[in-house]
Amino acid sequence: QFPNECQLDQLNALEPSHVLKSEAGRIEVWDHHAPQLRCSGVSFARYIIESKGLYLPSFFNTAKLSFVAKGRGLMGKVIPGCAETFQDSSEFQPRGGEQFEGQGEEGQGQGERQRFRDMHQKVEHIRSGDTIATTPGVAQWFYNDGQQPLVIVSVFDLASHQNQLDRNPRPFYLAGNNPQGQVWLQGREQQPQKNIFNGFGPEVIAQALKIDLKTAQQLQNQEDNRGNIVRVEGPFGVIRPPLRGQRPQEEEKEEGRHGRHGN
Amino acid sequence: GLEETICSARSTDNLDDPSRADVYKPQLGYISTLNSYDLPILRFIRLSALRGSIRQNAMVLPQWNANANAILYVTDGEAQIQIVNDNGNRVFDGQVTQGQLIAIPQGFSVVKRATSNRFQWVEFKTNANAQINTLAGRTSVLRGLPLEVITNGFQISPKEARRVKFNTLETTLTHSSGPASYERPRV
Repeated sequence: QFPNECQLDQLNALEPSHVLKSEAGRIEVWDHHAPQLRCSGVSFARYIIESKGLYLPSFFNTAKLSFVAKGRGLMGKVIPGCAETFQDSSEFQPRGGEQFEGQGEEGQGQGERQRFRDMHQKVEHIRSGDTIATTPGVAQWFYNDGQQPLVIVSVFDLASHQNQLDRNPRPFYLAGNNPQGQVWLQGREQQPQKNIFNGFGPEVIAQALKIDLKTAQQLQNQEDNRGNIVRVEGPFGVIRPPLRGQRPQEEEKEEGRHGRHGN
Repeated sequence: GLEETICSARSTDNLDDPSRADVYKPQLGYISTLNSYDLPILRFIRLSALRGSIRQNAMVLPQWNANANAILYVTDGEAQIQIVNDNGNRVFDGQVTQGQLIAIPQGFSVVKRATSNRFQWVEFKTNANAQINTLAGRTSVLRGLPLEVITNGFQISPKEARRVKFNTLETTLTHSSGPASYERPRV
């Protein structure tokens, strides 16, 4: 796309050129038009997520390799077609009953039904030093459950055949927004970037998700100006396995209830 | 060895046979895909195809192509299509009819609803194993997200988040109560 893009006579150390501020953090983007990045066919970004900050799910047009430079947190990817293997099903209803609002669900056993509080795809603990590979089109979110900022740096492989758009990093937001717009793009009139639901008619969303029109409009986040990293008030209760050395919460609860017993 | 390998390589498959459909709902229609698992030569040319046939008021749930662009060509009937770009803007909202073509770039979300008795189309995808991700349904991205992410992301109650996440049990095709108003594309 760029003739002679690797005729480099001088290299420079690069600093971020754009900062996107959100309620609970910021995203710093390097100018991928800089000659050495253009030659390499990549772009680069740094995500700084404050304590209790949630980077809302988004996906990219490129493959991405990320490195956790500082802090710790949780990460979830949603891979198309994969099962919700993380399930919270501590309650049992011997006489049956609805598991979810108006819908039946799996988990029906012999004469008894499980009631899922939630079920979702894999959630992983991440900490400083972790390297995370993400394929194009796969939605990803991060949550900072530590006390210090969670810093993640990512390289986006723009020149790979897996990117079938132009040589620009293009985030697609499933939730949240970017009021500043995609400031790193050249030749495009900048306008606030909204989530995908915002683009569909609310009645289409209502029909597809079988929800009421009001909820469909809420999914469009039109009055939301928190950006793409939002602050979570209260506990962040996703299902996740304990870290090595930690015991599962349920096990601790059980022990507290019944005391320790030998076999 | 060319005779046994390249020369004899299978290069043809038929996508019009409903009996080999990958997605089939008698009241709504069917969708068949052809990728390099079915036809290995597609691995070399890095292309794949999809054939769809849906009845009036059937909806193909909103989805995006994770790793491919798609070229949609209408072979029969009419449908209303909405397409949303990376900026969250609707870049297409209109009726497509037999003989028309529309390109759907990688990552752009699309929803299709048949507005004639039968809507049939073929999609060419620029990846030998094109993958889709859906926005609604049992295998959708919303279903894979924790409720906490949905409640915090959309500022909705846990009860609403449950409905958003679990109400649609279909994966690809569903009933649509009727065509939406044809608004001007919000570019």
